[in-house]
Amino acid sequence: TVGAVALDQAGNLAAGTSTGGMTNKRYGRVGDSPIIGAGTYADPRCAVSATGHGEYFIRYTVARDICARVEYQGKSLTEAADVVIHDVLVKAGGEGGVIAMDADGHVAMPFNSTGMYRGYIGDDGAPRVAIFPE
Amino acid sequence: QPKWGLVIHGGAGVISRENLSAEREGQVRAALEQALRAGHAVLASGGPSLDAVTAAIRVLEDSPYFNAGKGAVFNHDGINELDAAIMDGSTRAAGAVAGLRHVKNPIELARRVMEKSPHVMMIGEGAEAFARAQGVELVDPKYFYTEERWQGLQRALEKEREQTSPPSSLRPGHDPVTGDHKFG
Repeated sequence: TVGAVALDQAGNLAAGTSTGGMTNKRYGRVGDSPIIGAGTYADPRCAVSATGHGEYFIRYTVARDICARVEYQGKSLTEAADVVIHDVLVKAGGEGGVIAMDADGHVAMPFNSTGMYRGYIGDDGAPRVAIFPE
Repeated sequence: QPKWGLVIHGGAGVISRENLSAEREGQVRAALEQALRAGHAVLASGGPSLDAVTAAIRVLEDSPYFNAGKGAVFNHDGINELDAAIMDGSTRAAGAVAGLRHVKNPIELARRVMEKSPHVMMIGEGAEAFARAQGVELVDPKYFYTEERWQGLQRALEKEREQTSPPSSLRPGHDPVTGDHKFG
């Protein structure tokens, strides 16, 4: 699964996700990536793209849950994303991670798996890429 | 904090340092950087976040190193089935597609669903008919073939034959070659 979230110079957020699904899947199984609110979500305050065990991300509407915590509880993006990935999802048994941005340009990239291919680039144009929890 | 920017991911799972060769890691990192630069070019020129997201994901879809587009995994029948979604935060407009077998860049079709239809989600043959109507690039399914993903399916099928329950379709696939425990 791959994904991106962006904040443009006009202050608008967007999120996108694309995937090949799961090896050996059957019966037209669909994961969270194309499900708005589960694997992909954006509103004026928050944008999220997820990657992980899709069934859990669908049941816990992970992407929307993170943005709802920002919207209704006034949580910071980092706090909201960390709670959902490291607490809610872990307790449920779901594995994976998200990338997220808010309207102020804050970035969160939490994951509870051993690694997540990920990267960030800001207005300085310097790309930063990571795989493991470094 | 930056005034604008882009974040990407290329999948999560059991990615082992021992099984990720230096060569492979370099290739993955280079592809991620290429995607970041593609999105950054859009944002730096004042382009919208939707264009930046689309540009970055297209790069990752065209790379054989990630489970999307060119590098997609195979389903039980040896077919690549692709899904994608995109959402505009400023308007909450959204587009999603699932079960595609011929669309080279599913993120592009998801965006067409969002911008050129009154709907949010299309699947399977209907989605591909919409792609043809929109002039979205279609490819022979052979385009998506990679030997690594094919062997991954063969190992999953073999493991399935050795086990009786639960069905392997309910568990994430594990690739012992890359150590990459990929989820959908």
